[in-house]
Amino acid sequence: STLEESVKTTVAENPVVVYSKSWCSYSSQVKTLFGKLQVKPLVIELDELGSEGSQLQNVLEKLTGQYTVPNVFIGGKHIGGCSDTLQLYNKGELEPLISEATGK
Amino acid sequence: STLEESVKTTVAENPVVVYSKSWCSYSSQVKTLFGKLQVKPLVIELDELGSEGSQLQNVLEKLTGQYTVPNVFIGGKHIGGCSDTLQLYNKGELEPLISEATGK
Ligand SMILES: N[C@@H](CCC(=O)N[C@@H](CS)C(=O)NCC(=O)O)C(=O)O
Ligand SMILES: N[C@@H](CCC(=O)N[C@@H](CS)C(=O)NCC(=O)O)C(=O)O
Ligand code: FES
Repeated sequence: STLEESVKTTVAENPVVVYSKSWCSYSSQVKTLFGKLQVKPLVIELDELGSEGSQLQNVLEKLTGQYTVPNVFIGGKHIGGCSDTLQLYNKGELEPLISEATGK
Repeated sequence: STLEESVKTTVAENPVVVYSKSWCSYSSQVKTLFGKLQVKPLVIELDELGSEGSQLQNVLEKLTGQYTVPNVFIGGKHIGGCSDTLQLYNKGELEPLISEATGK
């Protein structure tokens, strides 16, 4: 579908992408972590997009198997949610992924 | 208002009360913690109450100054949110509060 295509394009063209909900603390934790790492992700707040937001959430589930937010992509690769991202960070594996994706 | 009165009654008559949202991970963390402490809180899922849910959320803000969920009460006393509750637990102060409220 065109919405599927637009998600694939978004994650291909932006090194770090977070599908988020603006009032969700798990989403905030991920955004805060990226801020701390001096990364500026493309953040898409699904709750601010009306019905397109829930459509996107369904498309993301179709593409990644993950319905929940936050939904994180780095270098076009699906990373997972808040716990997955924090886990990678704690293992020292997140920053290399980011550098590779941002070319820094 | 009658909704304010019903909240006051609820927290007075139930030793542990959690105002929650069913799909919220911060709310789940609090419910999981109480489960681990073998406490059965009264859980009110605001997202499952339609428009009364958002009215309750506004009443809670009026009564406690806190708009966010989870919103936790022990022994009728406003405890706070997820971080507040975890903090008390980590300081060893949560369980005494619970015992006092449940009389165990
Ligand atoms: N373990 C997951 C939990 C994700 C989760 O349960 N997210 C909730 C919000 S905190 C969710 O998306 N609920 C359904 C919804 O909001 O539509 C993570 O670390 O990201
Ligand atoms: N520090 C607070 C954060 C609470 C918070 O931001 N809660 C969010 C959900 S995770 C909220 O209530 N947002 C507004 C809403 O859902 O109506 C806590 O530990 O409980
Ligand atoms: S909505 Fe509360 S942590 Fe995501």
